[in-house]
Amino acid sequence: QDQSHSHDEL
Amino acid sequence: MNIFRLAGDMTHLASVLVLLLKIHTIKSCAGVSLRTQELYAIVFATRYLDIFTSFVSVYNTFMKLVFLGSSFSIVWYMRYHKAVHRTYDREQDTFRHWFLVLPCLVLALLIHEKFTFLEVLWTFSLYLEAVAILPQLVLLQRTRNIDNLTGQYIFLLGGYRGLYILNWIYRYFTEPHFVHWITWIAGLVQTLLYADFFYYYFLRFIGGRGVE
Repeated sequence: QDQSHSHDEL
Repeated sequence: MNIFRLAGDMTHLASVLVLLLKIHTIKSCAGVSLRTQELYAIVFATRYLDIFTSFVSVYNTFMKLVFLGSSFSIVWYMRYHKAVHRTYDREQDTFRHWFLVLPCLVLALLIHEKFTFLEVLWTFSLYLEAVAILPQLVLLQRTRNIDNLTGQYIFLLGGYRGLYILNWIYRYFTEPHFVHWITWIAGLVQTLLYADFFYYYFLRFIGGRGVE
């Protein structure tokens, strides 16, 4: 999964 | 994770704990807008849909469950718990909050980073969160004087996104290609909506009296 679109923030 | 984001998450956590404390211990939701709580439940429900598909960290999953659980239980308390519901100010909490949902959904369908179901709903949750406090601020104007717990709840809720802005500035300068205009603008609008409240909160806080 491309990192740019995995939301790591709440 | 950086100190700004951790501080932001802890401030956000503190805001829901203060509200749960108020509602659960003194069984009162006086001065609290049920409509804002309903909007926040929708915000978390649409933002954390990926909780089952993409695992970021234990912390991330844990906090998502806390925010989902607290927002829905606050709505349940205010709607169905007899003692708490009795203290809900139905006549004053009349902001047409459903009128906020549709424009946010349309905007998310028009402006998003990626046109997928999860991403559009995630973007919708950002736009909705930016305006979710409006019913609460309107209720605040009408009820004039509010108790300290409600004032602290609103202060912490407004402060958390402000700390997130510092987090985004920090990440912009430390991580290449970290650019999320949609998140930044929505977060800025959200924080600016509290400007008026912060002004009076600090005035009263310095004066040592309740928030009026």
